[in-house]
Amino acid sequence: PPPEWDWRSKGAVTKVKDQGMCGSCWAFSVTGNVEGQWFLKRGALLSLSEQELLDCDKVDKACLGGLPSNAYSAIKILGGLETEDDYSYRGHLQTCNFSAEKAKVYINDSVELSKNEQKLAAWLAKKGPVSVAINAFGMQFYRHGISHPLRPLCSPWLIDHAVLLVGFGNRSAVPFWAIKNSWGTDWGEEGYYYLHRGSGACGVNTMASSAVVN
Amino acid sequence: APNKPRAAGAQAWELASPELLGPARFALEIYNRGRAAGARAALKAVSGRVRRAGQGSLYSLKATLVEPPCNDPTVCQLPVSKETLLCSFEVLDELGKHMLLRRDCGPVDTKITGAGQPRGAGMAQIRLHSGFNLDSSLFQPNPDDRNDTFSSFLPLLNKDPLPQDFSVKMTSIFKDFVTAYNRTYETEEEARWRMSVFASNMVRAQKIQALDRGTAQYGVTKFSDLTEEEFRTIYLNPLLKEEPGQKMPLAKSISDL
Repeated sequence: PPPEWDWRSKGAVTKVKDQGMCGSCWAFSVTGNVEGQWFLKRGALLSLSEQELLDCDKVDKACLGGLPSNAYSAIKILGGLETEDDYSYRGHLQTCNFSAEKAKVYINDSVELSKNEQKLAAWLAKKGPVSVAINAFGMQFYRHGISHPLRPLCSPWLIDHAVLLVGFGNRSAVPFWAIKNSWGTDWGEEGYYYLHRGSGACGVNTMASSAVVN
Repeated sequence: APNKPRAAGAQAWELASPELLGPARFALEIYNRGRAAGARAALKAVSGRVRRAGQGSLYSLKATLVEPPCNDPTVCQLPVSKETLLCSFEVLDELGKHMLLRRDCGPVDTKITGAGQPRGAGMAQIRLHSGFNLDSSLFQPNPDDRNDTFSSFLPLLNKDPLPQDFSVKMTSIFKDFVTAYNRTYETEEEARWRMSVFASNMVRAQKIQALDRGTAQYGVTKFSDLTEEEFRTIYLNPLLKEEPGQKMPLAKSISDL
């Protein structure tokens, strides 16, 4: 991979969103990934609807949680994603109100990515932002800087949060992943979280995935 | 702590040292925030002490500020001549990041009791215009605190077994949190409960900080009045570790492509 990469400076990342008091991080992680894939394949950056996934992805559990792999599958079955404007976020489960005519974006498939962080960085730099799941240890009080908790405290076996890798690099020789979170811009570094790269910190490499747009 | 032996009965204040000027200037900057250039108070003298904990330092400062004369009727109803203020500031410095935890200012009668003390003694008993002595003002909630939304909470603190300065300091930080994140609590009980959650979360954040091997800073965030359980339940997604999810094909690595 190149020494550093940041999809935010290349226009592939929408603004930081806020899931509110709802465990819908999985939906934000997936829409962030699909927004990036669509941008890279079609050149248009569209802010996509998480509420559609909350309401219409019957495999996942809306505010009680979900899995990116199920969400990709739901998007394929539904026939695509509407935009945030057309199907805006409410932060709680509603009746499914999806309309295929309004869908602006579709996906063809989804893939699991390598657990090797070097390969993951190379893939990200070439193919776009990546949906990942991590152990959110310490994030309740995270303010800024590169987080690198002790492994036993941030076990890769206790994954409980889904986010989006948008880039990577080094800050004073400390390697990091730049992570887009969905807790609003008044958390972390304007909504972003920086996690140590190369040590499997907090399980960041265990559930990396992406949609495929042909 | 003052490096001169404490004089019996008097609060020995260390004379201003270069180390105090940094936090003092920070406090003055906050004090002057929003003021036009000609209307800013100037720092005349500062003394105080510093306490170190973990990677931070807590400065308790006594600063004498001089307010410029005011003749602009849009700013002050009546012309005011130059005024001297005595302020007590608490500045938390964590790895070069300053935080103003407390600010108490009041006009001062500049008679310094024990006048004639040699300047070098660094000892002074300065009485605030409002008559109570400096030390108690450092730990009394700022009088105008009582007028703000938080007043229902302050009396509760006296019932706590917490030591006085801890609870007052924590009140100040919690008050800033409530203001910064626009928190409102239904009842005094709720406010009391949230304050205790906040205080224990401050301790948790410090432990996480101490155990982090990166460059991250942990501290007060918008989630600081939530218990760990509440935070997990509301914002996190335990399904991720519980369910395998749909099988997806493994992407070709870039080199393969």
